[in-house]
Amino acid sequence: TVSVITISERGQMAAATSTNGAAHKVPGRVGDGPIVGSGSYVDGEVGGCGATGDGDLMMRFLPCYQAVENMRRGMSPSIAAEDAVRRMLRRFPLIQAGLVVVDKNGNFGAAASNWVFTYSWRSGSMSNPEVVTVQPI
Amino acid sequence: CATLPFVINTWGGPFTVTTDAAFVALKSSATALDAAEAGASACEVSQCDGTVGYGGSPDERCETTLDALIMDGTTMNAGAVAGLRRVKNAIGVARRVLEDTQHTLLVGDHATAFALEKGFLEVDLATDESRSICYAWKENNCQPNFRVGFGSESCPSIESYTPDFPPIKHNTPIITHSFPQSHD
Repeated sequence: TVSVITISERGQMAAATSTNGAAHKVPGRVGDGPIVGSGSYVDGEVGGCGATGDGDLMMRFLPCYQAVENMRRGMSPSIAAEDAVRRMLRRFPLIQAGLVVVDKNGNFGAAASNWVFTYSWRSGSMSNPEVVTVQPI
Repeated sequence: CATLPFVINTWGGPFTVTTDAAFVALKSSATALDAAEAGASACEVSQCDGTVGYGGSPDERCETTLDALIMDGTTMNAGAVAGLRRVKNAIGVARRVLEDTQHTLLVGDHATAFALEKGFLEVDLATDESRSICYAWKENNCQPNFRVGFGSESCPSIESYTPDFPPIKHNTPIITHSFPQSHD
């Protein structure tokens, strides 16, 4: 799954997710990718979030909506992401999840559970993306 | 903290095609929405690590279906497709749902019908690689699977999906992936 968040030069924000889901799924199964608030979520007044992981479980928690609302209430992107992942971990200790979170000013962070997660970012005058590794909580 | 424009996306490695495509779009004054679509689309075309786009994650009947979502942070408008069949550019169809309807999510064959109405091409999303992954899975008694209490005796009864139109021979190079554990 790819989830991406963009901020334009004028500060507009958008988010997108695309996936072909889980292998060997029961035909008709849909994961969390296309679910607003789970695959990704963005509110230009606050920030955005993109996710990947065990979609069957994640869509029950809407982690990206949670992360954005966490930022609305003052958390930093990293703390907001970690809180959203911890909420899922508490009920499903083996859940594999990865979240990237950015606020409207370009401050960003990430959190993951039960796998080593990576994310890519690029901004301003960077000529190449930077890939960051995130250790699981 | 980063200066604008700004892009962040899940995963590194092959997924940096998304970062670059979205960033290049932003640098050429595309809107955030166009850039997000461009980024996701780049991953659909290149398949990234096999979990995005055609030819990946075959279901029990060896069919690949696609899910996509796009959201505008300024208007909070969103468009999504789930279980999209036989159309490659899932994020493009999701964008059309956002722009051309008041809905948020279209699913399955009806999402495909909407896509065809919008001029998207109908193709077989399975590839030789995804089919061989699926057949190998069946050879392995359909393990692992998402069923509860699924006895291996039920495995052979899962017949394969055959597209109801002649598969188009892909001339794109077959990218061999080692698929990670099954997730979204």
